Amino acid sequence: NVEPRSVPVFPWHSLVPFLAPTQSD
Amino acid sequence: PPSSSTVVPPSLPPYFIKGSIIQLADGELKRVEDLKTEDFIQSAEISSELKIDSSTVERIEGSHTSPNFAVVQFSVGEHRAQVSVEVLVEYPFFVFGQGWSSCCPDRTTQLLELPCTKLSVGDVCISLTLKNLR
Repeated sequence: NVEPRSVPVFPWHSLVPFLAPTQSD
Repeated sequence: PPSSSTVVPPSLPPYFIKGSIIQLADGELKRVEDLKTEDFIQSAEISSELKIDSSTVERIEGSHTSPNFAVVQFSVGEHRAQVSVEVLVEYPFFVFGQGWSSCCPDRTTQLLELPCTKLSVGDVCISLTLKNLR
């Protein structure tokens, strides 16, 4: 008997590069 | 003058592998290869902290540190801030209205099985910033 393995679920924002440039103001 | 920074992401994350399950902000689950531009836009609209910024590819060049890496220079947001990112050549970015694209789509498809097109200068990629900086 094989136990079902939980499938990892990733949040949508982890796929998007977080580019936070320094604000000049 | 525009600021510039270099970010080196870790090795290729597991969520880019074809078939990976991605949860949108409204709870909906989608496979990574099925994501559309609207999914990111709608998720960012729901998010209280994050907003979508457009990052235009201004330059792509090989990295000095390793042939496996590329340096992608973006012009980010309305302030057109210059940001350089050093990534593995197979690292995928999501291009508005187009989908996943990388510097070396053949390697992306080979390693991740993720359908991918060639990232080019002028492409507008989806990126994130904080909604409220203060």
